[in-house]
Amino acid sequence: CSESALGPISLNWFEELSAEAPP
Amino acid sequence: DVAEQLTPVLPDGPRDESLQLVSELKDCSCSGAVDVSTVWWEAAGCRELRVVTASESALSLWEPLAPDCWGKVYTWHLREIPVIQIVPLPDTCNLVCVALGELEIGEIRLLLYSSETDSFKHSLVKTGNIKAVVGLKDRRLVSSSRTVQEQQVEMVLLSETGGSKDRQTLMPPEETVTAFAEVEGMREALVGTTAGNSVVVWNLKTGQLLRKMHVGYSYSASICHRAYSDSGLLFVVLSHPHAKESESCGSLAFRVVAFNPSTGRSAGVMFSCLPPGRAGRRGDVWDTAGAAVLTSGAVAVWDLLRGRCTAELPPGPAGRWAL
Repeated sequence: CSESALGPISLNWFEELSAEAPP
Repeated sequence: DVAEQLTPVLPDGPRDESLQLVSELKDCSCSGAVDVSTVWWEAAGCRELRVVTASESALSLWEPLAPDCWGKVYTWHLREIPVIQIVPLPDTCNLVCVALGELEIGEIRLLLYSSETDSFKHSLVKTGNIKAVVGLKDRRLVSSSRTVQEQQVEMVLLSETGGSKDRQTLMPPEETVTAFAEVEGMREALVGTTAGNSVVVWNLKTGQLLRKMHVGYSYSASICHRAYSDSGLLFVVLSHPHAKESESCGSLAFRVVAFNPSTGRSAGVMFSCLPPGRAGRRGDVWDTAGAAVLTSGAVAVWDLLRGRCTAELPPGPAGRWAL
């Protein structure tokens, strides 16, 4: 699967989503 | 021994293999088998893999006595509510987790040996209308349960003595959670599938619901089995027990889907189908291998990375296989 189909990929997605999600 | 035999073929990748009967456990005293599992058990300083068998009213622990020979160590009798399934607790020693109920899981119990009292015992961990349960590494148990008003998703930290040391509530999605899967390589991440055909991701440390990602409309009622985090993507192994046979693929058994948690987008990576003309029932996944019992009573095994059925074990003279 290409990166373009999935959008920009972040290696730190877990930390980033944890910082954004409601507590 | 089996690992050593397989090593020479690994540089070329797995080849078609046949399944070989290694040993049999014969239990004349119990009624029909409900489930079977393995558990690490430590006794007299020796840690070994033992087998657990479940019937509707009892669980038995078996130890290897000699090649091809197993002896029953102990039987826990659970006569009030029928046993539905054994819940594997990865990397956990001397603890067996079992789900009991009528049609749905009504309670979860731990079975163990207490060195303090030198006796085998069982203890209650959770009751309720439990929809899904999974055992995680480090003696953690996650379950979803439902009342008329709300859904509760909870992680229980189990103690070595069969009690619950700590409980963490996880934020529930709106839809009922149908299955959970541990994320290999990320201790604090957990994925689940929902009745609305979405994959959800939690942070187990904080209980946050991080992301809900729709699987797509092509395949309904997805069940997650395993998840792997790699290179910023989340690879989830799904099965679709109610998938209809299609012209392009036949009957779908498993799919590996890559999710980008940052964007919520997904793409299919690989799919595995049942052998032609077969219909499937429940499946399970271990590392890169999938296995399922077919309605014919046979067991089929797939290499999920290649999307290939590598072996099929026909039903034996004694009847169908269970997995």
